[in-house]
Amino acid sequence: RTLPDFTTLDADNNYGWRNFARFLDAGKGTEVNGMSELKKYLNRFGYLPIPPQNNFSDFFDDQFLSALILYQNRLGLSVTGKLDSETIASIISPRCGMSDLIKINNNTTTTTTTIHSTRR
Amino acid sequence: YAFFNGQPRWIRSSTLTYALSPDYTIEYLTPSEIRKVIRRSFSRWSAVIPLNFTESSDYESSDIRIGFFRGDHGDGEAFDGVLGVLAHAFSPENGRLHLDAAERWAVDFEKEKSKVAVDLESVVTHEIGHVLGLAHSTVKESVMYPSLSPRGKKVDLRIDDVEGIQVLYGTNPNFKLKSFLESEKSIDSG
Repeated sequence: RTLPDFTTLDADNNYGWRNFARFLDAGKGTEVNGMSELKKYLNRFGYLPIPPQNNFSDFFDDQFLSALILYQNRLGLSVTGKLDSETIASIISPRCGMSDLIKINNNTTTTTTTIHSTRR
Repeated sequence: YAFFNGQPRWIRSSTLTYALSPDYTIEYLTPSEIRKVIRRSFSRWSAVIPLNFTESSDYESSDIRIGFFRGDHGDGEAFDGVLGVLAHAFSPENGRLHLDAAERWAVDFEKEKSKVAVDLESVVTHEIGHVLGLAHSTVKESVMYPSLSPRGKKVDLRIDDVEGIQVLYGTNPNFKLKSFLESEKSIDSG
């Protein structure tokens, strides 16, 4: 699988999101070291609420799967529920810091509730 | 297209002022290069809605305040260094538009060769959409789609952006949908 070449940055660039590339093809039920960081990413952009115990595990669980499907759906990606190369490429792409979706319970994110689509 | 909760928009005036922060800026682009890009970005939105934007030198009292900030800059949404989050802005009538000073911003990819260079005009045009009341779009071609690849450029508003912003502000009387759609078609074929 090919991912965008800017993941091969030189050492002094601290581009944290490029580490998400190592989750490529991780599937539901697996536990991958560092996946909690990816969960924080999905929380930041409105896809995954903070769990009751207030911290994220490294486990690819049902909540993470739902958030992943929501992310794929919202950003026009193939809805596979998998960390496929298209989804990973989107996740590690630089982006705007505003949230994409629903109100989440840390009360610091802008909410988006009305989505309109146009049929031609 | 999508809106923020309650569809907030600017109602105070049909002309909004904007200014660049004199203190929070970057050194490797000249102020005039930055101002030219920002002026062009605002003009793309004012071409489709009956709203004008006037540049001001008085940052504090401007409606829209633009600056380059690094790391934790006091609004609860810290920037994260190279790539990652590039910028953010706030919904109406807040007016703040923040760009991550850690990025390698470019106004001309012929001159700027960095692999992680980010097009300033594309990001400013996107963030102005937020300042005016648009949230992120699901349409990949739209300016309001949340991500932008390094050395990528996305400055032309698409019909999704135009339809959304015109729901909030109405249509600029000089805007011609037919010619807009023709220009969009030529962008697509390009």
